[in-house]
Amino acid sequence: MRLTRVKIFGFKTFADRTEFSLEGGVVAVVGPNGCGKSNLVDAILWGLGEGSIKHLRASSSQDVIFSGAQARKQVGYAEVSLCFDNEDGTLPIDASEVWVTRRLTRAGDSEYSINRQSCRLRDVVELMADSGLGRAGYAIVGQKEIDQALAASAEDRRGWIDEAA
Amino acid sequence: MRLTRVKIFGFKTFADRTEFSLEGGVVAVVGPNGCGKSNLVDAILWGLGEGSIKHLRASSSQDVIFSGAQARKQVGYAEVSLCFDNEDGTLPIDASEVWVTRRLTRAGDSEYSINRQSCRLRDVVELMADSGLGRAGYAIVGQKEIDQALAASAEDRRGWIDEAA
Amino acid sequence: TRDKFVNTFNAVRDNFAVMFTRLFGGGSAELSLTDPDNVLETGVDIVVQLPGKKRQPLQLLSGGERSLCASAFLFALLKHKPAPLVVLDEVDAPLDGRNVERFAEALLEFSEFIQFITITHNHTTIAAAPTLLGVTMQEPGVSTLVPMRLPDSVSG
Amino acid sequence: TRDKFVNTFNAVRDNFAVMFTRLFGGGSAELSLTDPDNVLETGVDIVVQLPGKKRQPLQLLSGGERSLCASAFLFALLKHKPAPLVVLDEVDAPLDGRNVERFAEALLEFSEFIQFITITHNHTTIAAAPTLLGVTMQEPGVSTLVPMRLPDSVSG
Ligand SMILES: Nc1ncnc2c1ncn2[C@@H]1O[C@H](COP(=O)(O)OP(=O)(O)OP(=O)(O)O)[C@@H](O)[C@H]1O
Ligand SMILES: Nc1ncnc2c1ncn2[C@@H]1O[C@H](COP(=O)(O)OP(=O)(O)OP(=O)(O)O)[C@@H](O)[C@H]1O
Ligand SMILES: [Mg+2]
Ligand SMILES: [Mg+2]
Repeated sequence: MRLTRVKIFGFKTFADRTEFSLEGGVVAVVGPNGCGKSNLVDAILWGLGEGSIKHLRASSSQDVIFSGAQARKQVGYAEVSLCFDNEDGTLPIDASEVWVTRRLTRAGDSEYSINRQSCRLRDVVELMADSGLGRAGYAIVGQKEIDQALAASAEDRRGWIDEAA
Repeated sequence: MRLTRVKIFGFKTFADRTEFSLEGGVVAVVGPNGCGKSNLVDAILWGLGEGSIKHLRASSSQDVIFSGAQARKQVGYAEVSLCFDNEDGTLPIDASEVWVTRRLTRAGDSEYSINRQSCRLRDVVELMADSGLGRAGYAIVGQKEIDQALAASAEDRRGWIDEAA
Repeated sequence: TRDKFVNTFNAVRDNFAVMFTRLFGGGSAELSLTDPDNVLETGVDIVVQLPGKKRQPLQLLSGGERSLCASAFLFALLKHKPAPLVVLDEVDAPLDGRNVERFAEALLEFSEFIQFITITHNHTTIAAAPTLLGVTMQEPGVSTLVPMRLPDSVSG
Repeated sequence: TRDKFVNTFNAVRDNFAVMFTRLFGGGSAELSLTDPDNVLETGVDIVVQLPGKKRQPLQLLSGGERSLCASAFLFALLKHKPAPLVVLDEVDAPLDGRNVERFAEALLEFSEFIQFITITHNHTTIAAAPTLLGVTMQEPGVSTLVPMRLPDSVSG
């Protein structure tokens, strides 16, 4: 399966509707400090069902909703939609294209959907499990993960080999 | 007081006798990965009496002695000498120039001297205390310290202000 | 599952040895079992010998060496079990000129079967990437995307 | 000692506000006491407002923003109580082009009363530094120093 399209609204600094496609290969994301590059990655992670707000650099769930800028008011919800090409059937669902959407309102209401069918967070997490994405996978690597890879105990390292089995 | 000269022998990758002077201003230390830049800094920290081998990326004290390379045999000891200009009398010693030397042999014997007078580690540490150098000071800053500065608790941060008092 | 681990370990171990030498332009490294007789519970250790140097404990490695070594391990896992998407957030920051070139080449090779998103400030990585996605704040505090180089334009 | 802390805090707080705005080219930041009525035990908090943005909790800051903010705090302490020697090990690695320029300028200004040794791979920092000390391994595994630019040569 491949992630092919990403749609973001109201997530962190992405106050406006934002879309992009991924066509394979290496995409280098560039821009000045604080412009939103890591936030873009956070959006993908959150869309995949990331449960731990610490991994999103937040202290409360609603921290991920755009809270305004000096010349822009805050918005009422954050929403991320991820589109997967499932031609090879890796995702355990009978569809060649799979849209996963996650929304969170300021009031704290969460909504999830798979191909427009409302579902629960655990359904999204289960769909993604064993795809190599989401927390079980080693899909998102920053300086912390790099440091950990070597500083980790021999047991932890064995765990990663188990996950690649 | 100012650090003016550094002499290194047998410390980590500095297998040969190495000397340099510091003339004030900004010195940029450059070179490829693994060539010895951070080791140079470790040498200064060690020369000042650094007691914690973790801060030197070592697991045993003798790890800091040059252990050899593919075409070079190991050496038997590590030695670092630091020369301070003490014209302004900041260091509590009656001398306008102060040499501090530290040596460690593979057998585990440690020697310290101040202006060629043999002394103990604690004498070096006490000499340096309150100079802004050594562990009490904030003289050596890497990515970890930067992360800590912001991640630290409000109490720790107050501690740094106390140290600057 | 015992065989599964052993097979996976052997494959990843071989991949790691190859990727390490490739990324460092020399030297050698090994994954080893801490307890070979107890395969169900054994841990996995890393031993490295950098080009021209002797074997050293991992802690003594430099920042860039650690980063490149960890990348070799990541590539070794990915070669065995590719993830469809791998996001790298400024992992090339500690690498010097030669190392970042070899790292970028490895990324390009692996990108035949893995989608990489690599956040970077590094000019070598930027020059090597076929696709660039710019993120800007025209309006302060609000991010917008600026596609800067499309996959079919082969111009630098 | 109560007055000593208050005086030190006030000075560092003022320095921090100035250095933050200088390094970020805008915005504002404050040090604040968590417990102003209990000066002997109070902690010290940081609140920042980046240029064009609203106040945000520190955790939401980007890698580069955190690094620059911590540098502002370091400079604030040093302005009050200079250390004779300050060693920086690749702290400019997460900074973009504009931020690293402002950081280098601050280093130069503070270097009138502080000796800085800054380990760096960054071309802006290297160009700005009056003195360069090269470290090489002509012989693998063995470090040697190569003075590359002396303080009195003002040529780039
Ligand atoms: N909910 C939110 N509302 C508004 N702004 C936010 C929100 N969450 C985070 N931010 C802002 O996003 C910015 C951080 O963005 P991000 O981490 O993506 O930067 P970056 O491009 O990765 O930068 P760097 O190169 O420094 O790593 C911070 O300035 C932070 O204040
Ligand atoms: N006692 C020792 N004997 C021999 N080599 C050593 C010893 N201690 C450390 N080393 C070697 O020193 C190297 C690390 O050097 P150092 O940390 O100074 O690199 P660096 O120039 O800071 O590189 P980077 O730019 O990647 O941070 C490692 O290759 C390590 O194996
Ligand atoms: Mg970032
Ligand atoms: Mg280093």
